[in-house]
Amino acid sequence: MSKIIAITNQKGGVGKTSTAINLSASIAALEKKVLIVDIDPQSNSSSGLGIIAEKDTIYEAMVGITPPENCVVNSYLPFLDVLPANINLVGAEVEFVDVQAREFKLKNAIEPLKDKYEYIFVDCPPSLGLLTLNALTASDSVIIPVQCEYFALEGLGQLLNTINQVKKNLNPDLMIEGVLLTMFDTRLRLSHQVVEEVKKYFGDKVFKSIIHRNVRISEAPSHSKPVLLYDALSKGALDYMALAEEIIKNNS
Amino acid sequence: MSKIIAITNQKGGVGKTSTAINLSASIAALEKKVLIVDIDPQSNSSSGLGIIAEKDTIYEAMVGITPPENCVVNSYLPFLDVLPANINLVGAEVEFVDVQAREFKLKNAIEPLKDKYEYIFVDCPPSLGLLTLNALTASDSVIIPVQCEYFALEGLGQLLNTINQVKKNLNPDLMIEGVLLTMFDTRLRLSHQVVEEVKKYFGDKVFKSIIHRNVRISEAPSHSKPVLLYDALSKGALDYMALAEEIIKNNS
Ligand SMILES: Nc1ncnc2c1ncn2[C@@H]1O[C@H](COP(=O)(O)OP(=O)(O)OP(=O)(O)O)[C@@H](O)[C@H]1O
Ligand SMILES: Nc1ncnc2c1ncn2[C@@H]1O[C@H](COP(=O)(O)OP(=O)(O)OP(=O)(O)O)[C@@H](O)[C@H]1O
Ligand SMILES: [Mg+2]
Ligand SMILES: [Mg+2]
Repeated sequence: MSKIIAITNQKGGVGKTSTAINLSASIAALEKKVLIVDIDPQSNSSSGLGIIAEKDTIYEAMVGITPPENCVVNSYLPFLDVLPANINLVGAEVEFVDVQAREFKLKNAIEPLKDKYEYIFVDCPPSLGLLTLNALTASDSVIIPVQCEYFALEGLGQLLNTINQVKKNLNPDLMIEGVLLTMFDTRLRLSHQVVEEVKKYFGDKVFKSIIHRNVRISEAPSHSKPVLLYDALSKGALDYMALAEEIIKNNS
Repeated sequence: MSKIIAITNQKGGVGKTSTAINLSASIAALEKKVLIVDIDPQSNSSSGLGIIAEKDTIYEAMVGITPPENCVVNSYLPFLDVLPANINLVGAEVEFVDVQAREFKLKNAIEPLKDKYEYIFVDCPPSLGLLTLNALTASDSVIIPVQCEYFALEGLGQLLNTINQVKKNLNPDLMIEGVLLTMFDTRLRLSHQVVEEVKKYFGDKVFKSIIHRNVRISEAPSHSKPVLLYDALSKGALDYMALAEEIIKNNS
């Protein structure tokens, strides 16, 4: 049986994709089978692992053109697969508006894959539109990456509202897996202030593991690798491995 | 007569809002009248200048509930006004889908304001949906902020496609004002690599002014100030002033 976790925050550039790739790779390194589902039309999770999908993407799986298992691609990491996205997904939000059960398209697409993986992570676009609603409806829980910056605090209220709406109307079991502080820079006063605010606001929902700002994390995608394979001893790799262990511990 | 410039890139967190606020403030400091139009439901341009609008926002102006001039708010900076956004805007993308001339809503809302400002900057959300299409349709030109990071290079092709589509079908006069390199860190090899790539791809469309990574830029919004008023001698303030001068020179 698998745990499906959406990684979402409508604020842009907070580390959703970096978390999807590096958390998944760390859990796969601990020999648990993991699937990344990319539902961002930017498809950074796919390309960040060197996967460029021409056809048979999450779009075709959600629309019903291709069975989901035919869209799954192996990464070069054992235990880690990807259900990629590409630019076709851009039209989905408008296309699905008048379709029945439009919020359940992703849940139905993932259903046949659930038994093959212990963890399924869904990388979301920077918005609270229909694609993100699909991810929240399909998931057991949500990881909320929060960049240690001022603007990152602003949208959290709206994100919590949306999660509560989905819990009330579409997915009653939806929980918060945790709030993840990202791009923490120990030298900056602002970073420490944001951490304090987030801990005040979310209490024990904040992961103990904090992801520090680390250039190896932002270099790794240009080599189509998770940071664990790009520089295993870097702060970035160690931070994401600590997060993986914390999540596995919380779920056992 | 005013020049209307959209600030857009669907990649999240690349510095769209920071550019909208700080470029506008720098031009206003040079005593030219400037308006910021915030069409991002996150409304970071509005709140980053301490403006929280309950009603009479860009949403009411686009829908026709309130005349646009009644939605404009003075910032505490002479020569700088804001047409704010708030969360009501989230519904606009779906609401406008079936409406006639849906891409021209913003253009029509800004029309009566054009004669009062020399520059109007439109801060866009991290997507290429209907709100951004409205901005591209209403604008004379586009500033494309590009963060000096690997993922920032990926979406540029799609953004250019969208700009060309709008130019062909909705706004034949749309031009690229320039590509702006943001969060450049002189110590990082990755930063230099991205700058090289962007210059190869865009040639002389790249602004000579580069915005360096500077913590004062990310601290300023928590004080509801542009960086020019928060720390006038910081690298961030000097970089944005240099950009303001470059844009004014290009347009005279
Ligand atoms: N801990 C970190 N240290 C340094 N750089 C980081 C870190 N996490 C992410 N980055 C870099 O910051 C940028 C934004 O991160 P990322 O793309 O993962 O965010 P996102 O939330 O997925 O963005 P979007 O909203 O566009 O989907 C990327 O260039 C990434 O490489
Ligand atoms: N040159 C810079 N140096 C340091 N920090 C910066 C710089 N420019 C922007 N930032 C910070 O980086 C974060 C992202 O910038 P900003 O919010 O302006 O991007 P955006 O493109 O508007 O994001 P979104 O896609 O969510 O609208 C913010 O916290 C901002 O304060
Ligand atoms: Mg992403
Ligand atoms: Mg913004």
